[in-house]
Amino acid sequence: AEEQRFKDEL
Amino acid sequence: MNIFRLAGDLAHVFAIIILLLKIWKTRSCAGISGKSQILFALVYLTRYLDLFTTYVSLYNSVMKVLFLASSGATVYLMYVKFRATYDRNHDSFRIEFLLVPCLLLSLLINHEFTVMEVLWTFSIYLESVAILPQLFMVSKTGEAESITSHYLFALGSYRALYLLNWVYRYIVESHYDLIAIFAGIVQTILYCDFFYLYITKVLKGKKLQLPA
Repeated sequence: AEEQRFKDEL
Repeated sequence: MNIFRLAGDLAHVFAIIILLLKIWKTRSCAGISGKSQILFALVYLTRYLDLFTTYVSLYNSVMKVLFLASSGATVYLMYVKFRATYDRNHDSFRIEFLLVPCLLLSLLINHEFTVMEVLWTFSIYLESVAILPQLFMVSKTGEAESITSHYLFALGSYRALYLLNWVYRYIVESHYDLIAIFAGIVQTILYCDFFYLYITKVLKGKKLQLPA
């Protein structure tokens, strides 16, 4: 699994 | 998009609408913490800076504008239009004790040391504690109007539903964001005792009375 910032979330 | 995130966003919108209606209909912001509302406005301002630079979807842009506009309107109603009804004495939480640690933590722990990323991280950390002045005010006054408790329930549910959304995205998309998850868990835990009181009291038609 990859750790990342969810850019599509509010 | 998944059902948990959609439900979370709708609970968030519902909370904001409840609050605006309460203030507008009763023409009073008694029992509401203006400091928490200032912190929420700051959360949206620092998180949605990319509103004009990054287009994700119509839904995403509309919701960002809605959150920015509604938080601004709430602060305006509380500190300008209905300022006479603002209970300054009970809204005494020192928000600098929240702002400074969140700022320092966002400089230390972030995904990328850039202005946008640090501000986004600051907004995530700040959002997790932004409700504290409101919960502090309810504990000081010892009670809350039922409309205020519905507002808090919807607001607390939004981030709890986001936790389910992150579990879903971890399972389905095998992606996760530890900063958002950690802050979201803290944020939801802060509501736990309120959730308990809400379910055991308010839903039974009683007033929300905190043990003084």
